[in-house]
This record gives sequence, structure tokens and C-alpha cells, in this order.
Amino acid sequence: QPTSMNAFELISMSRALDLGNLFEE
Amino acid sequence: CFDSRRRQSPRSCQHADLARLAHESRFSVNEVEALYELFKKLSCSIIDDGLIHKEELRLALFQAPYGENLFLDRVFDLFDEKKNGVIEFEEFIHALSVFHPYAPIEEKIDFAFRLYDLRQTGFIEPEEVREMVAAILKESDMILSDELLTMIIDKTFADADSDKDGKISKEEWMAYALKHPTLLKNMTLPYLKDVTTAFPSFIFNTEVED
Repeated sequence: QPTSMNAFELISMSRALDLGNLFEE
Repeated sequence: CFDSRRRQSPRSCQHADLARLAHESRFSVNEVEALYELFKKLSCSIIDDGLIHKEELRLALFQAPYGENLFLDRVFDLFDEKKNGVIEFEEFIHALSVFHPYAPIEEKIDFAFRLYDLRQTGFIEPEEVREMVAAILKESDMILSDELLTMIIDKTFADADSDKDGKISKEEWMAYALKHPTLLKNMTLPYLKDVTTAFPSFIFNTEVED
């Protein structure tokens, strides 16, 4: 439910903000 | 030895450089050298010049070299300390150090604040949050009505903007992030705790004893 989330929780879902992806082979 | 445009091998780097970077970060000398292997891989994926270009960061994060993304721009800008349009190894180490599990929470909160303070005014403003929410909706192919978007942003500011001046200061962001630790989950990369054993292929090239 997006309405129950705060805006920053939504924003933090961006793939660009998951730097763990840098370590993927 | 890290900021030249020549191709480099970690063996060409002086121990003093590795030691300096280790000193400036949360990493050991061996870990800095192991991260150089990762850096080399990223920095030669499109343009083989030993520097990470935005397209290369985009390729690593999205598996696609093209396409606009607001958050990618922000991450790139924060890594690119010298603001010269490329990420050098030294900058890579400095930024990744913030994501180390043992980095102080204040550093992580500060990095996230700078990430979200799009116009670098020292405050996170509602227009910036709206822009970022619109960007994540676009990225994830989600559609929300303007009304719903406004509700989410109003609710967020009601919670985070404690002095009710219509913008989130760094102090307010600090209190808000500590109250909502899930907002910081992306700010810690467990991989960095022991990068030399997490990526055994890197060990081959590490030769400096800590």
C-alpha cells in the first residue's frame, strides 16, 4: 500500500540507490 | 597513482597510496587493493580509461548503459568529489567507505541527506521530494494520482518537519532517519565487511600484507 509508506521509503526503492548491485557479477 | 588517465595495475600503485586510502577510509590496505579490482572492472566496462563514467555506473546498477535516472545522477554526483564528470579510484573508496557496516550512522545519514537535497540548499524541500517520488514511480512503472502523491508527501513532512517551516533541515533529517532506520538500509553494504573473502577472485591480485 503506497499510501501507508512515507515518501523516503518509496524513494529508497530505486535500483540506483542499491549499490550492492555494483558487486554483482 | 590513481588519478591518471593511464591504465593502471594495482601493482603499479605505491604502498603509500594504498596505505593512505586505507587510512582515509574504513578499509584495510588489502581491502583497498581488492576494491581496486572491482573498480578496474567497472571502469573498463565501456571506456577503458581507468575512470568510472556515468554510463559505466548506470550499466553496473541497471544493466543498461542508457536512460535518464535522477537517483543515478545524484549517486554519481556524490561519488564525483572533484565534479569533473568521472569517478576516480580515490573518490570510489571515499564514498564506499560511508557504506561500510562499521561507518558511523551519522556519516550514512549525512550522505543520504546530501543525496536527497537535490538543489543543495541545505534543506530537503517538498518539491524535491515530489520530484524524487515521481522519479521512483517512473522507474518502477507505478502510477499514483496527484492527490495520492500529495497525501504521501504531506504525511512525510508532517512526521519529519518537526519545526513546521515547510522543509527538512539536516537536524530534522537526522532525527527522522534515526526514527525510521529502514530508510538507511541502502546505506550499509554487508559485502564491504570483508571484501577480500567475499570476492575470492580479488585475492589473487592482493599482495600487500596488512
